[in-house]
Amino acid sequence: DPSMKGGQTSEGVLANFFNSLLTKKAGSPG
Amino acid sequence: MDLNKTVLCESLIIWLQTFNTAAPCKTALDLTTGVAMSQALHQIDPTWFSESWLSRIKGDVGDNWRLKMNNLKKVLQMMVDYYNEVLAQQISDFPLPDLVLVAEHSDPVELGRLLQLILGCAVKCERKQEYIQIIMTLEESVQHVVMTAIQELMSRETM
Repeated sequence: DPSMKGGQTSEGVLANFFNSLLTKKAGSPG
Repeated sequence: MDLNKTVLCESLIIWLQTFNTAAPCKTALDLTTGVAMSQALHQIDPTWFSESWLSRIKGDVGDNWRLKMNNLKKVLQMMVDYYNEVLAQQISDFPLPDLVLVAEHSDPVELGRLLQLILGCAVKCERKQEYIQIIMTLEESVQHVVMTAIQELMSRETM
């Protein structure tokens, strides 16, 4: 399945990324 | 034309539309006046991008690229100061957009760079949760471009 990345769906990759951004403290490095 | 950069610009225009700015925000040409961008920035941080600052952005620039350029300069300078002074992040490694190309030719590559900087402000400001949640409602293909744009910004910033 081309939408799979390392066992994670494309949707999952996006959700992980944006959720991690949500929990990141203001001013913390990327 | 660099297809990837065109995609970046197109996707970030879709994202910018979520601010429902009073100024038109449908096409690259709409954005070259700098007015919709300044209104979005005012929503992102009304203290920094204040009413007073907003009032210095000319609304009726028509097709005059020099007037557009003046607006865009104000937008870019205030954003760079925002990164440095409010977010405490240097973006000197990030290639700043060529505003002449934006104002005169609606260049999607350079416009994309400008929109990418606005995106960085939105996902790092005090109300970032609100903006990130809105991004998560966008079409998946747009979210992918937004994610890549944020990752690129983060990889170039220093504290």
